[in-house]
Amino acid sequence: MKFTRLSLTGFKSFCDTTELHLEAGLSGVVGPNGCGKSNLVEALRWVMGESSYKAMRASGMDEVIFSGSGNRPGRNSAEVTLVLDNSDRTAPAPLNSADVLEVTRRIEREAGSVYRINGREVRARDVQLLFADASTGAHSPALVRQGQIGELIAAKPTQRRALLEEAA
Amino acid sequence: MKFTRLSLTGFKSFCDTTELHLEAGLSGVVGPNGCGKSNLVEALRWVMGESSYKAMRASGMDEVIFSGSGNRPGRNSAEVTLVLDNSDRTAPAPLNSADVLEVTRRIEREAGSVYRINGREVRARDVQLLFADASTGAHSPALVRQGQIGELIAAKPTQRRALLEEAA
Amino acid sequence: GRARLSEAFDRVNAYFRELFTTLFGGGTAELRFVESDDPLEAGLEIFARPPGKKPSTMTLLSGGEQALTALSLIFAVFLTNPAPICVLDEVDAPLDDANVERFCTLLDSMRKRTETRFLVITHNPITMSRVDRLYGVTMAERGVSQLVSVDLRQAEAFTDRA
Amino acid sequence: GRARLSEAFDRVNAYFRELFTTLFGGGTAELRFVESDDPLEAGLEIFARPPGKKPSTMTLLSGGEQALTALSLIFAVFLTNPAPICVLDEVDAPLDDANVERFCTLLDSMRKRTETRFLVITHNPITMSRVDRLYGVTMAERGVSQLVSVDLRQAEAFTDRA
Ligand SMILES: Nc1ncnc2c1ncn2[C@@H]1O[C@H](COP(=O)(O)OP(=O)(O)OP(=O)(O)O)[C@@H](O)[C@H]1O
Ligand SMILES: Nc1ncnc2c1ncn2[C@@H]1O[C@H](COP(=O)(O)OP(=O)(O)OP(=O)(O)O)[C@@H](O)[C@H]1O
Ligand SMILES: [Mg+2]
Ligand SMILES: [Mg+2]
Repeated sequence: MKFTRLSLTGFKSFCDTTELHLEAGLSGVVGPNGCGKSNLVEALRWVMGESSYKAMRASGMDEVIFSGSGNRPGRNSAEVTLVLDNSDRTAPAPLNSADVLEVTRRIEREAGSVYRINGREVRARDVQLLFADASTGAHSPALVRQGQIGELIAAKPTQRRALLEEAA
Repeated sequence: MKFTRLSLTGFKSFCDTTELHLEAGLSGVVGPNGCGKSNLVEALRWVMGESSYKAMRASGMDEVIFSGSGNRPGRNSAEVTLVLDNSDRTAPAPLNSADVLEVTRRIEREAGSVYRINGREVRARDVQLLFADASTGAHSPALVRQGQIGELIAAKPTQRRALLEEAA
Repeated sequence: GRARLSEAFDRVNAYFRELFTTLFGGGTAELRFVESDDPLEAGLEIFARPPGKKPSTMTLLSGGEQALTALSLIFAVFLTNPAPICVLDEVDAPLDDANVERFCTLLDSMRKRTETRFLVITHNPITMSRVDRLYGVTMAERGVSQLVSVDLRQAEAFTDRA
Repeated sequence: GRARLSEAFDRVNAYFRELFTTLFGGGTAELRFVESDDPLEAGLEIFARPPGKKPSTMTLLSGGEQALTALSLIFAVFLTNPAPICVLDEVDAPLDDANVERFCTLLDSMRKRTETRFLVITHNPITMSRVDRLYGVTMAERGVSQLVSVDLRQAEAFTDRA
């Protein structure tokens, strides 16, 4: 399973629809402080089923919806789509017949999130399991948040062991 | 009261005697990772009477004594001297008759620290009060440790208020 | 006691709002007591709005924005009661180039406003170019630190290339 | 259960020791279970000795040394069970130039060893010069983010000069 594209609409500072094409190898993401780099990669964790708003640096999940800026009014919904190339057929049945899997999460203000895979509504758990099967997911140790290195160093030994459990 | 010179002998990675002349304005300290920059400025906090080994990144105060390296054996004592120019006579009596104040802290392995001001032995408390009177000291908010910015951001509101109390 | 803390709060808050706007080139911020009406019991909360953005909780701000906000608070406390010495250990690490320049400009103004001596530990070439002198720390012999003076023009060659 | 965790530990530890020595250009390190003989109850402690130095507790290591040690652990876990995507958000912030080069060399080797796609957020010009492509995030309109492709040669002009 390969990750090919991430689309964001109304997610945090990405008011308008933004498409990131994920290619092989090393892609750098650059820009000034506060321009939205961390927001961009948070969208990836969010669409993979992150259930904790604290892991989104927020005090409530609605805070991931674009809240407005100087000229623009806030929005009432946010949507992120992750497109997976499944030509190697490594997805779990019954999703494994499709060449392409589109995973979408949409949140409506005060109405919670809805998940879809190839247009069909599924539960958060289904999305989390899909990615867990592919050795990834919102809590993958390969997704290193800004400041997480410092947390790992300061962590108590029992907290660090949780990292090992992700590997097992 | 002006800070004019800091001398270190056997303090952390500074095995040999090192002298830092403190001059007016902005002095930059540069060098590769792990070469000793943070150690150098920790010596300043230490000689001003820091009583907590945790604030020295250690698990015991003896750990500030040079512990040896590839070729060198460890030492059994560490000494730091801070030289103050008191020509403006702002020091507390009875220290205020001297033009120059030399504050020294020496630690002997398993025997604790001894403080001296101009050669005369004093208590840790006397050194702490001297610097507190001069609006400085080991806990001065103007001494920002590596990573302390992150701690301030993550701190609970009641912890941050302690900063205000230092200003009052 | 209570009055003194309240007065310190007002002075720090005044500097904090000024420094935030200076470091961010705009925007607004302030400190507030929270969780109790009694300043001796209350906590200190930071409310920050970078230029052009809606006010939001500190947690939603970016790494660099949080660092600049924290620096505004630290320098606000400093200006309220200037210390003879100020040591800043790699505080510029999360800042982009434009913000490092503004941080250095702020240090310049602190240097003019106070008698304070500043020691700034950094890996950032911009900061290195804006201080009055440079000291280098080396470990030519493994595990043993030595202090050297560094010519500002040598700085790029000297530092960081372990 | 217990056997699986123990086996994961051995595999991670093997990678950890190798990666540490690669990133530090020498030295030794290892992971140990502490506080309990039962892997399901024990904590994970890190023992690290940079080249030429005596072994010491993690807390005595420098900011950059701690970051490299943590990165060795994170990549060790990664190699044990490679993910299709790896995102690193400003992990190079505390590193000096020589260590950033070693970190980038490690990323190169990961890229060859696995099918993983890497997204590396950075302010560091060396890292920018060593990735395969660059995406820029801007806020031309205040408070609104946009994604652009950046020519590797434009990178220095584009980024960070807000
Ligand atoms: N729901 C939202 N609506 C609008 N703006 C938001 C929302 N959530 C966060 N933001 C803004 O996004 C900005 C933070 O973006 P982000 O953390 O991605 O920055 P960054 O590019 O990673 O910067 P740095 O280099 O400092 O880490 C903040 O200024 C914040 O106000
Ligand atoms: N008592 C001691 N004896 C010998 N070496 C010590 C002692 N205490 C600490 N060290 C060594 O000092 C080094 C850390 O130095 P320091 O924290 O000053 O580095 P730094 O220059 O600030 O690096 P960075 O840029 O990564 O923050 C560590 O490698 C540590 O092993
Ligand atoms: Mg960020
Ligand atoms: Mg340091």
